[in-house]
Amino acid sequence: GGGGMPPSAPIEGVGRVIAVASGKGGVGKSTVAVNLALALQKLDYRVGVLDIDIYGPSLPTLLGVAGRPAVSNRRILPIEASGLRIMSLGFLMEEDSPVIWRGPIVTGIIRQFLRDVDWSGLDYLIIDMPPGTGDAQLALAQTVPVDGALVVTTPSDLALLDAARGLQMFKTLNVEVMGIVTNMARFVVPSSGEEFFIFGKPEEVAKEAKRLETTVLGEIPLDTEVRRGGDEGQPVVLADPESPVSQA
Amino acid sequence: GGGGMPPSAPIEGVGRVIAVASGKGGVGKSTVAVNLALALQKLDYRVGVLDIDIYGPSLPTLLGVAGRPAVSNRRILPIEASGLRIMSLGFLMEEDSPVIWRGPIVTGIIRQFLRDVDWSGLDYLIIDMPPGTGDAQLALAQTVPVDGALVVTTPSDLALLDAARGLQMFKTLNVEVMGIVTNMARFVVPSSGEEFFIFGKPEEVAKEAKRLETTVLGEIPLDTEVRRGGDEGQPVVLADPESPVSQA
Ligand SMILES: Nc1ncnc2c1ncn2[C@@H]1O[C@H](COP(=O)(O)OP(=O)(O)O)[C@@H](O)[C@H]1O
Ligand SMILES: Nc1ncnc2c1ncn2[C@@H]1O[C@H](COP(=O)(O)OP(=O)(O)O)[C@@H](O)[C@H]1O
Repeated sequence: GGGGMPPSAPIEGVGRVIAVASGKGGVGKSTVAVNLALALQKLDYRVGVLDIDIYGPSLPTLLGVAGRPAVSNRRILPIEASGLRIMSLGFLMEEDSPVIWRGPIVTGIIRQFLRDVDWSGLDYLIIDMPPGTGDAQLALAQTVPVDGALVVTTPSDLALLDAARGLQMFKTLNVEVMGIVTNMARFVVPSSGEEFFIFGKPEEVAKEAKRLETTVLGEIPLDTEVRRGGDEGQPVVLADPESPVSQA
Repeated sequence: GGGGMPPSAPIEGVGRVIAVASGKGGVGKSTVAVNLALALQKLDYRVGVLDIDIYGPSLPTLLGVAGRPAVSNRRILPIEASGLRIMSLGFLMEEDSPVIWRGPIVTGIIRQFLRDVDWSGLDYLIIDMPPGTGDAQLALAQTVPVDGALVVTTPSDLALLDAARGLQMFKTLNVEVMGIVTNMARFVVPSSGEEFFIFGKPEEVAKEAKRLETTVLGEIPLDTEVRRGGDEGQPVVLADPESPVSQA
């Protein structure tokens, strides 16, 4: 990092900060982050979601909400949607205009989202992470203490390779890894019940979890309704695959 | 960019540079890049592939090859695999050790891969891009003239949103967009021929392509064999969905 790094300090008024991550893109981090937030909210926790995928913010689409955040007393107020308090660069930019910024700018924005947004009164703040192990991940880990990280992957070797990189990164940054969520685990043909392991067998994730000294917390099937729910801003709250998470 | 940016200059001895990109992760950029390279090689072109996904290099896995690149006359020699000349950070790092570097280091590595690797004698150099629209994309576009960009997407709104961001970025950086490749377009149940549009309908991509004033070049089905081929380092060369590309 640069000189004069502000010290890491907890976010005022927030119970626990949970990062939903993976080294790999497109494995379902945002989908799982929103589902986890809704599952915790149904258990009557007060939950916020912060999208720090600066280049590809998808939270506004996933929750079907638009709007400009208001500012009060020099603090940015999160947007309210589905009983959650949320923030994303997607609320500050035109929908498909590319953010062509370099690392230091990304770092500055993430610090502002963590420090200057009024997150007070939350039991959980869920952080939807971008792919990779670079500026955004460092900005988070060096700005606030993260209580736990969930790593999302599909069973494919290509995805597991990046998930392992992401998991090892959390270890290096002293963030506790709560476990792995296997997404797109199997496709079941509705009419026949026939199963297809398009992205590989879920056992591969269990093997890799063992090698990385962690556990698989839950499994989500590859399901058209999950994709449709995200596209239409009506996320399908899954039969709580992360239930072990709420005990975290 | 920083001060003292070296001017953009063509890569010595390379015919055309084609970027395979998307704003979105996990849509099949690496899979399509390798398939495109193999399809061009089968047409007797001399082809190289450069993986500039610094945080998640997958080229070594996709082509099932390992090894340390040699250096000769102060130039790095690409690795030879399946008749292609290839380079990736994956050849210089332990397989799952995370690269926790900030933007400026990523930029430096990409410049070295473009300037210091001996790519001479190639008709095509295919660049496998990372997700996002940040340091890596800027490093490429500001270092060498890129002859064309292929944007890969699935039909899902979430993916199309990021694909549009990536496509608009290329326009901003004056890189010609050759078209869009629709990946994971449909899943066909082998025994019954029944079709499932798990990631959405391909027509959605055609609509978006029209809005973005470009065209859909081809479609690849969601197919277990494509994933298996990538995981096992034996890429399935598809029935050349990109054939329009070779006319590019
Ligand atoms: N279990 C699932 N079944 C079907 N589609 C899914 C599932 N999980 C995610 N998707 C879809 O896969 C794509 C990637 O998901 P997303 O949450 O954007 O991943 P990430 O945040 O890792 O990039 C999206 O189009 C999403 O709708
Ligand atoms: N047409 C396809 N059918 C089935 N699986 C695919 C297909 N294309 C890509 N995949 C799988 O999807 C995942 C993402 O592909 P990858 O090429 O790594 O995407 P990206 O480079 O965009 O991150 C990998 O596990 C890959 O094996």
